[in-house]
Amino acid sequence: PHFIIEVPEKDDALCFNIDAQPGVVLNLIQDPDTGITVNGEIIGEKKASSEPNKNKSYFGKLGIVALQMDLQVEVTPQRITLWSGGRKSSFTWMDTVTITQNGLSVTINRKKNMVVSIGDGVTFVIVLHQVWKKHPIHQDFLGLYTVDSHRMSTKTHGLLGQFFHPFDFEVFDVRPGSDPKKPDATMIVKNHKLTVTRGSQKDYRKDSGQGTKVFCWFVHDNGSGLIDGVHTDYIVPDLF
Amino acid sequence: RNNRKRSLPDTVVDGIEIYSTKINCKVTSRFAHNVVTTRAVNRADTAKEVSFDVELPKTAFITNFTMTIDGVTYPGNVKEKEVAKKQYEKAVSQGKTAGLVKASGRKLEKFTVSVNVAAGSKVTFELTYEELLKRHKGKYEMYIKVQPKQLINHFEIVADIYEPQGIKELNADVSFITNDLMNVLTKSFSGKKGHVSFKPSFDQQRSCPTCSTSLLNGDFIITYDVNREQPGNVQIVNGYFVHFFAPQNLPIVPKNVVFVIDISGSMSGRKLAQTKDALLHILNDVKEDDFLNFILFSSDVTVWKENMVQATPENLKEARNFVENMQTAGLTNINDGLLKGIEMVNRAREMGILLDRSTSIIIMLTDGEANTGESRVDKIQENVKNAIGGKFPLYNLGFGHDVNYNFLEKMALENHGVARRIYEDSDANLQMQGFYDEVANPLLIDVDLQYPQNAISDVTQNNYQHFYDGSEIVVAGKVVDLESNSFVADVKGHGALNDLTFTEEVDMKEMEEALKEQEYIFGDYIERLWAYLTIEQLLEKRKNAEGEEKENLTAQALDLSLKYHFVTPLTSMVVTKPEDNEETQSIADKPGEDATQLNYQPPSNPYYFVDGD
Repeated sequence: PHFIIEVPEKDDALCFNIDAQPGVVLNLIQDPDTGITVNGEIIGEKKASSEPNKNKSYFGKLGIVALQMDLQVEVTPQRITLWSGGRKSSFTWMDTVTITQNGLSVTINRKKNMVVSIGDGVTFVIVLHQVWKKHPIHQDFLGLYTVDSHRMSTKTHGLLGQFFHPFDFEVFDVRPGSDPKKPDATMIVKNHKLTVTRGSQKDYRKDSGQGTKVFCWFVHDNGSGLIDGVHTDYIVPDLF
Repeated sequence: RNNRKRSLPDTVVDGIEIYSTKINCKVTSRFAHNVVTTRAVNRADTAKEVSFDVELPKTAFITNFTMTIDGVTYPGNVKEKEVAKKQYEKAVSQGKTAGLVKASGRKLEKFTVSVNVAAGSKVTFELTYEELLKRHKGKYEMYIKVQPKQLINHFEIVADIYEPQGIKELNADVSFITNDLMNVLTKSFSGKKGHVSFKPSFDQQRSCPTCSTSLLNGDFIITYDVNREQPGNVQIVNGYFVHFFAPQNLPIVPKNVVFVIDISGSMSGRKLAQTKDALLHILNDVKEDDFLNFILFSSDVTVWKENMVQATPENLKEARNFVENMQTAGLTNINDGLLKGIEMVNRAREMGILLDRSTSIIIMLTDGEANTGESRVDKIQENVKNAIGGKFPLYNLGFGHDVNYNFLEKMALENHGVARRIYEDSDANLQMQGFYDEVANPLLIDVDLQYPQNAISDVTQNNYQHFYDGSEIVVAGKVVDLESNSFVADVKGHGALNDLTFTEEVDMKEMEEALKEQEYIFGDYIERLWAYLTIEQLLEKRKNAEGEEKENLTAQALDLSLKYHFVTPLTSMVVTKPEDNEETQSIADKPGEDATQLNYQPPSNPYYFVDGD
């Protein structure tokens, strides 16, 4: 999956990929104060490529836990399941439905996306990416966007959560890269000096089909130097 | 005469040969249009009486009947009941009153007509009836009673089902099926279309290889369900819409059930034993989040527990013990029994004993009339309505033939519940359990179906206290804003855990195009479905209404019944038929719940009439 980190203070964005094996669960957001955790399970293509480094990976399952609300949400490209106090409600992506419950609001927009708002100031959008059912290689996958995190505490961590706090970076020495359309540059971030490449990724919040291009500085090698630790530090045993 | 009879083929019984009976069912979006056609010929040397019997569901409305004798068609004509009645005053005054339609058993009405046919003449009977198939326990059921009186050259049942949502499963259960007949029963479905066919050959109909009697005698039940990729489905055709709503996979809303049980003397013996059996089974199905209590009434009222209690394993064990030890005695004090139950639910809610997100229901079972305490039915109804205050539904189960069913039905309807008869048969316990199963799993409460205000009119009931698992809410109406491109339906309801709003948006132009291709099967079905549902609901409301309101409801229901040619409790179908060289008339009425059961004797006089309302 690709990660895009918008940095409004800089009017710019950073991005990186995380490559992991299907079945691996990554911690994306964890806030011990609000009790909110978001994890994502990796899926690959329908058929693994024999060429090394050619296997793309996506999120095939996302799990959201709001401990204080005794709530769990599991989202797959097929089904959306809510557990509240151990009791289960289940929906499909064919539904257009709004579910409200003591500060929680979940809206499923048929075959497009779902918006999960937990209390006031925490809102996630999960985008459904559907591909042709009989496509020989690709399969449906999910995207996760945090559109409001201002109620998350400063202790929030995770592959995405660590970027909810203000941070600074500096880019200089922009120079031609291996691809003439994608210049390289040097970035100082979190006390690391990194070589980054100017590129673009897509934001699918508004248009899950085409997406909107977001220009960003791409950090190579699974976000090394940008993320705290290494990406394998974020592997967790289970979705919940 | 005996020698002559033996020389005739098996197809001829008492001079009459029935050479075909065809039951043709077309179901489109749950709306069933059934045509039963029988062709017969009089092979005798003298005029003979040919009779035509069809048993149809009580929920169906007859829409047409014709007799064609030697090429001359005698059609049925639907008229206002009072108008039809006037034509028969003479016959009624002579006591010659027998209708063409009689209540027959639990679910059926029997339509019978007979006509004298001259020697060598042919007669064709054709009866058409329509009904909206209701979803129970996850299936729609179409019931056909098969009971030909003799072997028939060409016998067939053909059902074509068209469901725009796609058919998920389709079955045909035939009570008289044999290995031989299995080969002539075919069922298939693919996408939106389903097909069931049953065409036994002449020899396959024989009850034994050398018998001239038919083994076709019993129930032919087609069940199916549709795909439910979405919780709802809206269809719009020719300015009418129908909205089917049945969400799945929602948790069950905990319920608080008070059973108010009649243990008066008349319940002694088998009735009490069956009630105990049913309650013990029901207790096995009660969920731990549920709360319950038992109120027993005879001359006095006794309670199992002073308050509602949670269905913990310990409490359920105690409840079973209580049920097993119920004893009958005394008279029937319905008023105090019900008021005690209602007070118990209200008090438990006020005291915070019950879960916030839970729903309450009262189920009363009685076999008689109130005959002690407050016994005026009007007063009991008033007391119960005031005590419940619209907060929860009351379901009344009327056990046996002597029960005052109209009173129970009226009281249930005005408290947002329903009444059911429990027939005094060996399976009365299963009937009670079956009813409980229907209301045991509420998935949503206070369900409100909303449509664009200015775009629609004449909408059928669009709010319901409960949506039960395995059922379906159906709302239909007229679309007045045909210029608009989209039609949005919102359904709001409270679930066990959360509040839900389901939205269904339909592109009207797109739908019109899609359905045009299917018009050969679709036609005006949504309009007729709307008319059927509207009449059904007006008639139900009418049971509770008084004075001017009742008059208005009657007028509306009558108007629609006449316009759409439905034989409802407000209309009669006049059938003109030739008898002894002069035309006489018969009447098809819809019998009400209180109409005499079966024991129907074919009338010998050509004047038939009964007011079944």
